[in-house]
Amino acid sequence: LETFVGHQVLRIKTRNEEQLKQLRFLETLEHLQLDFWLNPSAPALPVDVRIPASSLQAVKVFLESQAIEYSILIEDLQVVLDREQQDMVASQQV
Amino acid sequence: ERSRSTFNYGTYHSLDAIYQELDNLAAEYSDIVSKLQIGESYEGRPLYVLRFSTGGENRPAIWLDAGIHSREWVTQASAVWIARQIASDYGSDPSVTSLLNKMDIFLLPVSNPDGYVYTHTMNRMWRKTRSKNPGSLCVGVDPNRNWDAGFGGPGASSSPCSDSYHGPSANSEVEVKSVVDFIKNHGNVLAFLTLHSYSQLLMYPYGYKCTPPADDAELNALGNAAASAIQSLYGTTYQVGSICSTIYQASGGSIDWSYDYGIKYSFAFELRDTGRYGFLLPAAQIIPTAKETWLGLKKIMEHVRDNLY
Repeated sequence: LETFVGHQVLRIKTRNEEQLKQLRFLETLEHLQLDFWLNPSAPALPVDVRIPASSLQAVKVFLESQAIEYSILIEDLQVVLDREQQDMVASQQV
Repeated sequence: ERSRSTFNYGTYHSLDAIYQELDNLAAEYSDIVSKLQIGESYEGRPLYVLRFSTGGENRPAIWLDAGIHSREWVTQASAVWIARQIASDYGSDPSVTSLLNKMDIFLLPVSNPDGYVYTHTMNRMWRKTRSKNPGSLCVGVDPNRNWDAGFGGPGASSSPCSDSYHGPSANSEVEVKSVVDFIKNHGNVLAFLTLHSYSQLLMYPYGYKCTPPADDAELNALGNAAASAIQSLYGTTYQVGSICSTIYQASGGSIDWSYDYGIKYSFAFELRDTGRYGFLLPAAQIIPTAKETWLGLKKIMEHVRDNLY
């Protein structure tokens, strides 16, 4: 079973096409193993991306260097998944 | 026990539990609900469709599917809740009763069962099918890039390792081909509605090109009416537009194929998130999401019922 301890989901708000282009470039870097939940589309729409713990630092440095605004949507993905599992187990017991 | 479902619609379930509930619904509402198998997934799992019908031969029909991207659990959960709602509304809700007296509804709650089982057992983030790609270590095709509509065009990847890999050819995924064949064989499907998540969008064709569809005005007006119906319950706001104008060019999508095949009322819903969990919507939000989504679907279905073509 794949686990996602330390993975974070960032919500990125771009201001213009240039910043979208930077994110599309990021999308091409397969070694970062980024999982775009909401792909770069239009400046008005957020971009949500799951980032493995090993890539977090590099991605955040990149975003900050490009002055691309982001917030943390999910602090630790595994915590959310564990709660989801608990909900299902609790329901089955009921 | 079988006649009184104990299925908890307010939580997520395994594929087996969902399939059992489909049997329960068919047993409990045997006068209007039947379960069909339209094919098998790559790994041999049945593709079950619920048919809601009050008789007649080859009536005009509405198609509704969910879960083509397996990790978007709220769509499969909403589809099962909506199935029970349709069945229990017949005979009591005048709108649903008149709809089913004129048309049939076909509902595929789990379009991608292999992927769904994989999200329960191996990788919760899995989105694609589980087909093997010859010559690649990477598995799976994005089933919503595999339809014969601008196949292989912008917004889809040719790399088997990408989450938006379009596959070796259109309809290469048996999960997609089974739906295409079913709809072609039926020959009288007038609406194609598909549930995705997330980000509260109600979209119509096209995605593979950015030219408006011939029925742009009607689809936009109907989409906005459906979005208002959704918003009326809990205030959830949807954005309405074509795929290309709302998000981006994405080729090989299901509603582009259905629209080009002649199914005018083709819509894709991106269900809610709470702005905090993306597609990992907490189970407590399944029923509110299903309820509001049903209001939007019903608005579209009523329009189809009153505008057969």
